Amino acid sequence: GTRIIYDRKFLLDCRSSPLAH
Amino acid sequence: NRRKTITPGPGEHPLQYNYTFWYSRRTPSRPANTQSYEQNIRQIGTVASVEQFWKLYSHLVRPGDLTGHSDFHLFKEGIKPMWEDEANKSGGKWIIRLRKGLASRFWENIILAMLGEQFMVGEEVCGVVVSIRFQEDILSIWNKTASDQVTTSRIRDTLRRVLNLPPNTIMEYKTHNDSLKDNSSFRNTKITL
Repeated sequence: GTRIIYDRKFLLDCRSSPLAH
Repeated sequence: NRRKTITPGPGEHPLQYNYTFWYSRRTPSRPANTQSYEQNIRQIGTVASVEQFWKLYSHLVRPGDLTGHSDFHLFKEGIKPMWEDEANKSGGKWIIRLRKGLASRFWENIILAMLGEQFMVGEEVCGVVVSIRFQEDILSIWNKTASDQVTTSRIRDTLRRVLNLPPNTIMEYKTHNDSLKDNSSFRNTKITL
């Protein structure tokens, strides 16, 4: 199956999303 | 199982696996046997998406600000951070000893590598631990099969890359079976360069 892969930069960018607060 | 299933919310980025945060703190008066370990470990919460991770993580104390003998654990949902768990009993861990002051940054980086599936070892990774101790702090990553050298080498090499470790960093591997035998997580480890 496919794996959900995220790099560090993407994960850090998600931190500023309103959903992450 | 009366706990509700954790799923990504609308618009959130799902993780490959759900992960559960745990916290443990050793009370100095008690011996470190299995029973007291299980009594001292607490579940903090489970996350299913990148956004849920940040929400929970941002509320946690940074490990570098903890005092005393304490540990944060982030494990795949359903795996207890204990040697005896079915997923861990044939496994082991890589250990990186950190001088004081580095734990928070390295903890975040190892978590991001695990959540982002950077290790490329299939189902092998079980979880990561940061252990705050008096003289030094210790980062570990647990995998399922200690005897699988392809997997353990790949985890070691990925760690070097994602943590940007200097080439001379000492990394030690210890099987959970050995930890059970000497009742210690970090003693008598084999030194690997």
